[in-house]
Amino acid sequence: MSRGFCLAIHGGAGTIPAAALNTAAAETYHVALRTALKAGWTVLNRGGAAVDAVCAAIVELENDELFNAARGAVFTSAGQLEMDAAIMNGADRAAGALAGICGPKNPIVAARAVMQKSGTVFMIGAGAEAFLQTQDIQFMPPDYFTTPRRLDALHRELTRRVAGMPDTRSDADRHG
Amino acid sequence: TVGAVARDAAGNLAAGTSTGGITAKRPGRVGDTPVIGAGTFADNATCAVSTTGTGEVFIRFTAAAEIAARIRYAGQTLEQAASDVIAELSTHGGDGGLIAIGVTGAPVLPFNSSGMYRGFSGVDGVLHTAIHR
Repeated sequence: MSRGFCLAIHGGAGTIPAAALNTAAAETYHVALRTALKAGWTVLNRGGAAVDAVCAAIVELENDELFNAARGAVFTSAGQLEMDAAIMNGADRAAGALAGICGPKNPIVAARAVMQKSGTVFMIGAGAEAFLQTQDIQFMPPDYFTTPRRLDALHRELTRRVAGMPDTRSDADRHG
Repeated sequence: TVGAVARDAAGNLAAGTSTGGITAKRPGRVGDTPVIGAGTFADNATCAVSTTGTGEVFIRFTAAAEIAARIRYAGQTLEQAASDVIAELSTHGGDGGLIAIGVTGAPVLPFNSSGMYRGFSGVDGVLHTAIHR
């Protein structure tokens, strides 16, 4: 069995029903997925580490507002952005995780800083953000992460709740 | 939610996951993504896993670590363990999917929802992507 390098990525499960995803829209997702795969593959092909390839691939997906992470993240019921991320290195079981943060352009890079620099494994909220401010991490204003599509999904859901209507959201809206 | 798993030329495994959560979620609610062993896990001896879906169920059933445990203690293949866990999670309301890579062989990308944005690539450099089944 092959022991060569390889990687896999995902952009979320549930997705838009096949009938609602026209060819052009589907192609934008394929292009975005290939961009992320290429970024990770390039690291591996030059002999780079698996943890570097994982970071490179996820950064591409975080930067693309098609996906529910970083730019294009969904909103809480209070209209806030709370992002979570984690990374783990199988070589030594080193791990870094973050929850309930907003600010780092790439939460996966922030999770890696927790893994490598914080002396802990899991950090949340304001304390995590304060630690990350001391690291070489790029921060962005909330507007950067805000997209009309996610705001629309939030408003639809809040309207539905006020009206007491049943939750008939698609997986796409529920999980973004 | 987005994720990646990789095995490098030296055989090291790694996993990562990143998410905005669920639309209109209760402030402070955290899903499986940052919970090591639930949404994200890597161990060179068994596998690297990144999951996406109903976080509460993936946490309660420690989905990622469960796959590693079945490989380690039950001698299952990555594919068997990953597809069994995803199938069992759906019986507990756990909709979603995962990507996983083992010590050898190709990645596996099982899901029990209507689809999953996914892709994989290897030494040949061919970029395989898919959305629905």
